Amino acid sequence: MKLVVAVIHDRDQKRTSDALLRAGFKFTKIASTGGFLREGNVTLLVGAEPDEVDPLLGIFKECSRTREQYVNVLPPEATPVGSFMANPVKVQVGGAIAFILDVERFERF
Amino acid sequence: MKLVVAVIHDRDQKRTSDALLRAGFKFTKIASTGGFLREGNVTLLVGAEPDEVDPLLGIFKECSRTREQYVNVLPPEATPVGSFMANPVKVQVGGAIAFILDVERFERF
Amino acid sequence: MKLVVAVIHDRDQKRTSDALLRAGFKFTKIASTGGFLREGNVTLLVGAEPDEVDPLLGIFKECSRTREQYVNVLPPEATPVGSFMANPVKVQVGGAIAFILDVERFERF
Ligand SMILES: Nc1ncnc2c1ncn2[C@@H]1O[C@@H]2COP(=O)(O)O[C@H]3[C@@H](O)[C@H](n4cnc5c(N)ncnc54)O[C@@H]3COP(=O)(O)O[C@H]2[C@H]1O
Ligand SMILES: Nc1ncnc2c1ncn2[C@@H]1O[C@@H]2COP(=O)(O)O[C@H]3[C@@H](O)[C@H](n4cnc5c(N)ncnc54)O[C@@H]3COP(=O)(O)O[C@H]2[C@H]1O
Ligand SMILES: Nc1ncnc2c1ncn2[C@@H]1O[C@@H]2COP(=O)(O)O[C@H]3[C@@H](O)[C@H](n4cnc5c(N)ncnc54)O[C@@H]3COP(=O)(O)O[C@H]2[C@H]1O
Repeated sequence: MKLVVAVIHDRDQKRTSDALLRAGFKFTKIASTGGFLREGNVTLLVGAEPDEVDPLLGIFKECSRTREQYVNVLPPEATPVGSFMANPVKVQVGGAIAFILDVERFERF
Repeated sequence: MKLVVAVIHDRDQKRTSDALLRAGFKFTKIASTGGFLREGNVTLLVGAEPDEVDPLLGIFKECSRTREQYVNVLPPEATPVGSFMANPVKVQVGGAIAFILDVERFERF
Repeated sequence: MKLVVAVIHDRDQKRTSDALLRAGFKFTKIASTGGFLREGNVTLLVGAEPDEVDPLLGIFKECSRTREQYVNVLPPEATPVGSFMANPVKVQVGGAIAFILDVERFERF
């Protein structure tokens, strides 16, 4: 048994949880905070057999990786209502890390 | 030193904490959420010497294991007040897991 | 890569976080509760390279160790306003623990 401790972005939490459930993973969610940005994120504890670790990391890569998204950054006071914002802004979102720890013993009660 | 990471059911939290304190264990409690039922549960971190791990697991078995309880499931609108509910329903409650990790080094400040 | 799981006192959280950021450590903060005093404290997860562990523990020793402070314990109803409290009381504050775990594999997405 391995214990995977992963930190994922708040916005990716629902997508990642749903993908973990569909794949039959059991896991526990803990609310946490990033040290640098001080934004809310989620720490996941996932106990998995050694041959399940790669598929598990595949879900994090698919659902939580750092990626670029186009967003319309429209500060409310900056633009008269109805005018068109021609160039949306590209920002980086998401991002996740995972520590894989060896479990000496696992018990279920 | 070993680090035991245990997830116990919310309803078993008080009983388990009291038993850990009586037995002289030091521990830290973290509020968490189950991945499947999305109900609140508790993640415990317990640093313990190798010969204390079995007594510790014994407390989880005693206080947090899955067991059957009879409960009167009386949806408020379903029964006229005062009528008798002959057959209480048997449900499973509790349940806990524990990961035992090896600690390379432990420091107290 | 090592994973350091540290529990520090609430009152030392800001000082310790600032020192970790200044030293370039990446970390995640989790609100937690002490098993014995049932007071709020903070559990930090810090992934660090082996040669960074000693400087990291140095920050906990510097910012979070148990120390004695003089406090004026003035229960509001006990003293007429303006009278002088001759002997402030010495109490112990702070205190921290750290578990250093070996990380089999670390991934960033
Ligand atoms: N000193 C610094 N200088 C410049 N940029 C910095 C930085 N520290 C962090 N960043 C950047 O800010 C993002 C958010 O970091 P935060 O600490 O809020 O949130 C982090 C933190 O909660 C956790 N994390 C990352 N590395 C960690 C580590 N070694 N140990 C424990 N937690 C870590 O994962 C979250 C996402 O990390 P990710 O690397 O994807 O994304 C990081 C990284 O791109
Ligand atoms: N995919 C699935 N299909 C059918 N039934 C499922 C299921 N996933 C979970 N269950 C059942 O639901 C109970 C609650 O799961 P939950 O994920 O909410 O709450 C879990 C979760 O927070 C944690 N947990 C269990 N296994 C874990 C693992 N491998 N890794 C991390 N956390 C785990 O311990 C709590 C209690 O687990 P326990 O096994 O006693 O009890 C589980 C199990 O009996
Ligand atoms: N059974 C007992 N009898 C007498 N005094 C007791 C005691 N248990 C704890 N104490 C004292 O009370 C302080 C606060 O403990 P608490 O459990 O609330 O808060 C603890 C707990 O959250 C965590 N902790 C300490 N040892 C731990 C361990 N082995 N495993 C997990 N968490 C631990 O670190 C916090 C600070 O611990 P620290 O040792 O600096 O400081 C401890 C210790 O000085």
